Amino acid sequence: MGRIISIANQKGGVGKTTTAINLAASLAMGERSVLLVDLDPQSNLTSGIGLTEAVASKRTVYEALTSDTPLDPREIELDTQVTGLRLIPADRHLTGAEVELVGMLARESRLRPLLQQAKSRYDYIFIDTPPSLGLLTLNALVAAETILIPLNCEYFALEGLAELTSTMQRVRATLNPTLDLEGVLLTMADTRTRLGQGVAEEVRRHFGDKVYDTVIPRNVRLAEAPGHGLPAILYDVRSRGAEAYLALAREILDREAPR
Amino acid sequence: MGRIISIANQKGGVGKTTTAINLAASLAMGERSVLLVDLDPQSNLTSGIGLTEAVASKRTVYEALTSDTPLDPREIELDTQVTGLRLIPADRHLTGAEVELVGMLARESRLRPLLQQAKSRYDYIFIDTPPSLGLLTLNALVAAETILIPLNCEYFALEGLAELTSTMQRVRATLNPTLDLEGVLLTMADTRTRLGQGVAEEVRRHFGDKVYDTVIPRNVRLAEAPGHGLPAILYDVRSRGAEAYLALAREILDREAPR
Ligand SMILES: Nc1ncnc2c1ncn2[C@@H]1O[C@H](COP(=O)(O)OP(=O)(O)OP(=O)(O)O)[C@@H](O)[C@H]1O
Ligand SMILES: Nc1ncnc2c1ncn2[C@@H]1O[C@H](COP(=O)(O)OP(=O)(O)OP(=O)(O)O)[C@@H](O)[C@H]1O
Ligand SMILES: [Mg+2]
Ligand SMILES: [Mg+2]
Repeated sequence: MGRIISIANQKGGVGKTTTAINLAASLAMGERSVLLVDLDPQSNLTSGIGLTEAVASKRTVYEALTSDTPLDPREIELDTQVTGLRLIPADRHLTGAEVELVGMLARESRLRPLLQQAKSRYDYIFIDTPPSLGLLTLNALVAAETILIPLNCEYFALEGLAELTSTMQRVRATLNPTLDLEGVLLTMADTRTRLGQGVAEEVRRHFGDKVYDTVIPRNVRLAEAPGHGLPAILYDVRSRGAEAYLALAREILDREAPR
Repeated sequence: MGRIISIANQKGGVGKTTTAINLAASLAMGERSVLLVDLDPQSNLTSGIGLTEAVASKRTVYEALTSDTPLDPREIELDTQVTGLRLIPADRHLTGAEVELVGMLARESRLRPLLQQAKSRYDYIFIDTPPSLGLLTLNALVAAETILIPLNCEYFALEGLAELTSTMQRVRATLNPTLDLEGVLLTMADTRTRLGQGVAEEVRRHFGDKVYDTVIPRNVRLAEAPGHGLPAILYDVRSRGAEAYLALAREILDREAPR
């Protein structure tokens, strides 16, 4: 069914990459075919899923963004350790893309054609984005059908939401009229603090049932797993972190409209 | 003595802004005169110190970066609630700067002249940077004498260090020959986890006594304070978070060479 979902939040360190890895892996374990796209020059997704060594030069998303001849996504997709899960990787050359894209035609729409080609072969395509609202993230918003917003329950992340939703509206108005909100995911939750609870209530008041019932707790296994190049479900499937992302995957599958 | 220090780490959410606010406030409480510069379009520093409302249009760091006529920093400095602490603020217009700077002359050196003018009036100038190695951060690296690297003790942050130090070396080789490392600060430390301890040991092995003895613990007061527009020392001076940044300020003052 080829749902293209950007995982976005310009605030740093709110769990975008951790969500990309673990939600994608959980859906793949649920027998869906899933493609991950790393759009961050820091390539945490590529490294957290154990594929830094596997990346060949000229075989990353950078080529797809900057080349004028269309690229077949199969030329740059990599298999992961999870059956049914593939990755279009990034490496540090993507840093140059933010500057190079400035001078290009249709500079916010360079990723979309690549993923339109891949769409038919996957149930879900997730795009991991950098902590900014620059040209790379704009490409992810133009390429996507919906955006999933991970949000750690603290003040700066809450403050950034207004800017993110206003950018979504501008993209919808000018470049991608069908862009919608997939959902808001509360991450790194520490239920013992009033700050976390206060921010969570504020977010639910504002976004209603777009906020997932599943809340990802703070769990050190989620921070350890990428050091081993594994999603949490392969690293420690019984951890609260792994279980939370499996529950999120179930919640997303349950929300799918009957087709 | 006008020491210009960039607080930098391209990894998101490692405590750059929290360190900028609380270290600057602690040094000001120690009777030093301190200037904070917000170089992040997300303007968390400006908001976390309670000055979002006080920012007038055309009175931010954006004007200093993009104008061709030199600006006097006193035209854009704001007083804060801490005696001896001022701020050059940012607002969302700074998002445009990353694109506009691409086409400008000396595009990495637009901030430096402004701070050279301010230097004589302050003991310390701290620049808070966005989570990227783009043109805004490059301006901070060219304007600074040293960089202070906050580092949360987790895998992705550790992985990013190599890219950051290599960028420092390139800036030193091409644009700012005296750029040096001020220190590495371990942040959001959770001493109960082996991951944190393992990463901390790795960092100390690599950076030796550039790593501060002071380690900032994870403490919810540090996350609550910005929601009240206050540094932690005004919000809850007895909290472990406030005390840690006061200890860091003392450590930095002790390290100063006799003058
Ligand atoms: N639920 C969690 N519990 C514990 N640690 C977590 C959790 N989620 C993420 N982390 C860790 O917190 C840090 C930030 O998460 P992550 O890198 O996924 O955020 P991000 O939004 O992708 O950051 P960036 O903006 O830099 O891309 C990482 O070290 C990650 O391993
Ligand atoms: N020691 C700490 N204990 C608890 N929370 C902290 C601590 N330091 C920072 N925080 C909180 O963690 C989040 C990330 O910190 P902060 O925004 O300072 O990082 P940053 O590196 O400036 O992020 P960005 O890359 O987005 O600019 C914020 O919500 C902040 O309030
Ligand atoms: Mg990330
Ligand atoms: Mg910040």
